[in-house]
Amino acid sequence: HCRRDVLTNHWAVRVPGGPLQADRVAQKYGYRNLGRIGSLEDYYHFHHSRVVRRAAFVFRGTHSFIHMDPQVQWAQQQKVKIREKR
Amino acid sequence: SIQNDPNFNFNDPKWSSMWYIHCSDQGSPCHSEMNILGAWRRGYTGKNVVVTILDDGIERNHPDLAPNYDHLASYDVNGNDYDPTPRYDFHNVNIHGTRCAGEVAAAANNTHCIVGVAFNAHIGGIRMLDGDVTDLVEAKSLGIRPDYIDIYSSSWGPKDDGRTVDGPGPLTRQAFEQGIKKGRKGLGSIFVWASGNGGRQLDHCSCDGYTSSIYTVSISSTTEHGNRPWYLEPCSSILASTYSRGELNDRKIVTTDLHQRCTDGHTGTSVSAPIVAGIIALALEANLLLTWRDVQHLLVRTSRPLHLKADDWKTNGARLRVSHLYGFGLVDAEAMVLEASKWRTVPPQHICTHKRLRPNSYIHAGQTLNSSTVSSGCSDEADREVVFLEHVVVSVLLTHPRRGDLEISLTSPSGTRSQLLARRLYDSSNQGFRNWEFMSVHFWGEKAKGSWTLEIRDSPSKLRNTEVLGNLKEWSLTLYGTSEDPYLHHSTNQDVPGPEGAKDELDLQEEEGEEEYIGPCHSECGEQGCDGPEAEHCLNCVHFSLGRPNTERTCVSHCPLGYFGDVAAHRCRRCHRDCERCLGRSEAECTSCRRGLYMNPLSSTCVHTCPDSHYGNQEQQRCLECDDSCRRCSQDSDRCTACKHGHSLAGMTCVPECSNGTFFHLEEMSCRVCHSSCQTCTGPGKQECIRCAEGFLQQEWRCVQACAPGYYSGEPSTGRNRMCHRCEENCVSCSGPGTACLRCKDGFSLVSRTCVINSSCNNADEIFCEMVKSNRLCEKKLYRQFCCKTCLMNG
Repeated sequence: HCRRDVLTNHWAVRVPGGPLQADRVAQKYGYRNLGRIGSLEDYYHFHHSRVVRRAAFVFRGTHSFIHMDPQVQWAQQQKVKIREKR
Repeated sequence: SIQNDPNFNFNDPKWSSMWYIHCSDQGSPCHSEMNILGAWRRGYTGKNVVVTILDDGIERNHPDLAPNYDHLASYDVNGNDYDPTPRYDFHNVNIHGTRCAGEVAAAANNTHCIVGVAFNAHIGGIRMLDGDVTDLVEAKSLGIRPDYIDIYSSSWGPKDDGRTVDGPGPLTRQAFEQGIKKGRKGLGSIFVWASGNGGRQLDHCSCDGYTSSIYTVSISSTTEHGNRPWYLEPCSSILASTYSRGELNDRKIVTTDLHQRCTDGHTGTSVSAPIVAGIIALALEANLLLTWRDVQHLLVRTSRPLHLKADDWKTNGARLRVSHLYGFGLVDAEAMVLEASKWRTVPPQHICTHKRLRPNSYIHAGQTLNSSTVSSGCSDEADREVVFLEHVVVSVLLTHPRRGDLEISLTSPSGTRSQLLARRLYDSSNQGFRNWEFMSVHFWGEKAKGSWTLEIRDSPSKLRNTEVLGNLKEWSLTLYGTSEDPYLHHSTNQDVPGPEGAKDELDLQEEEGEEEYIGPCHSECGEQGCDGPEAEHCLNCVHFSLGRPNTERTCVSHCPLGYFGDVAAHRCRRCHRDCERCLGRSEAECTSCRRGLYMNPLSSTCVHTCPDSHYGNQEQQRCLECDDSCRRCSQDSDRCTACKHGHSLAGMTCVPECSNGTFFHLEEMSCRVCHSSCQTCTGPGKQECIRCAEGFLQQEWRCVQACAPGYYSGEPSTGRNRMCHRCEENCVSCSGPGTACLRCKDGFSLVSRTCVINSSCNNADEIFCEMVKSNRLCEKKLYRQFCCKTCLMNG
């Protein structure tokens, strides 16, 4: 019943300094900033249209450099979670 | 049971089928125990309260939802816009949110379909299940307009297949915490959650981290006749239950459906969570200042076991009845609004976290492992002190070859045993639990101080190698609660006012009772006579009087438990608070102890925790002596948990400590020699060393005289052996850690003392290589294959 992780082309990114700063970081690596994650301060939802929508492996490319950007405190590519209606 | 009320005789066509709200069918027994009509009668219908449904969207133009639809309580996380309308398809897969929304806030008296529990509440929908659900999607959904939305109702979760253990990710955890801290302008968002539907898969909802979170109100279901529905999965975090559908001949639950229709096909705990969301909306209308914890307290205090059938109903140390199937029982909307209207906010939540215990004990197949800790309830830290419990969380780190064979329970100082995990026959995972948090509400209201015992039982359900043992590596206890009595200034349930007029009738009876009584007195009355026929009417007593003088006094022949007879004064006097029976008031005059306490033979007092070398015997409620070699034991004299000097613990037995170079052989009950490479060991094999003998180095789990190829000799940490560490990946020999490779595997070249793959890239232009170099990618293991060789060759 082992299940491989399925990676999406969405990222959760922590960028202090406000939404404009987050927009700049997103643009630098080819992402689109889809706004703040709920009410979590400094956490933003980034989307990358040139990364496969659902993949079993991490795709490396220039977008991967976001993890090394000094403005970025934390970044995580989002994995699919199986959720069922009750 | 309530007969049909003419004030609430709605023209909605399905109103007559809503048996769980009113009794219109004279021929069948009524099931109005959720008292929703009672709350409506008192004027509470959810006005100005905002509820949203986190699901696959809601049909906002449904005639039953449109009047109460609130676009500010809605969002489409899947489409990233403000319209939560579900995606329509041929198979109607996205019906769920619309069905849940109708339960909460379908408009009343509009001749269309049904009536929602809070039919005047605002209703919104957050569309988030119709796409890839990720941690981000969940966190975003739970944090939408927290100052505007009061209640978030979620009827989904990880798979209920009896083999999944899953919960909120880091962002969602933060979203919950933010919600309860800052939502509703600091009062805390209310997250209602449907407990699982994995009954047939023998699932246990403690394996769902959402429903077992302290921040969610976890809701279960019962059938019309109080039976366990086929889908119900038990667990200790369920707070309360509502009616749902779950038996073939039961009446159904009706609600709104896609395409502006109505349905009676809705079932599962998805029925129950929105019903409770609606009832909480009624309570919030009664008192908008309720905090998220007030709401949980209200549910605990007002939900009732009634006729709900379960084998495990028990009364905890705070006299609350609770079950693993239904929590504290069926919700009672009228009691909720009445209590809410006069509620005083409970004292601040204190969190008392205990140090992680590292028993590192093996769990033998067919046996039970016990591990205990004594809690002071953090009594020495004012801001953390917990006296009265709310939630209790146990975090467990254990390894096991078959997770589904484990059963975990926790016993509180008051003696309440809560099952944190039942066996799950379909769970064959060998992953164990990695700091998984189990939560129980079964200790609610009890005192925190005393001994807590974690019990892990391994019952192999299928053929497996029982020589591979589970290991409880770590566990910790976190107690949530208050330092003061949360109900100190509250009236009790019995104080809930009855129907208007009842009090006047009582007054009248008292006034009429002023006339002198001339009938016979009760046999317990003394020579001064009486002013009525009952024992409460005696003016003095033959044996003992019980209760406060001039108010609730009655005459009794024997004093009840907790009292002793003062023969001289003819009065029953209270024993010390720890005694069940006693000879006098003092603590040392107890003859038996109240539940959860044990008679200490050394001091003749009742104690929460027995002294060293003793254990608390539940049946006798006494501290009995442990076996000679045990310093501490649990439940039985030979179940040792700590040993006296010169002995060490092997399972639950204390065995003599063996000298260096020997180990204790359990079968032969003697010390035997370790392998020559070991200084200390757990067995005779060369892979069972704990420390290596002089001149040996530790490599993986063995002691060797020299490091093997691919390993280098590293410095030991204090008091440890010299170690052989593995060289970097793809390196055949090295001189030390990191970039210290001397020779690489075939297919790799040595560049700057690291091994990079023997391939060239044709797309590594100058700018690209600059970026690789400026970010020092080739020094990072993850990026070492990233055109490093080409870039280095290009200078």
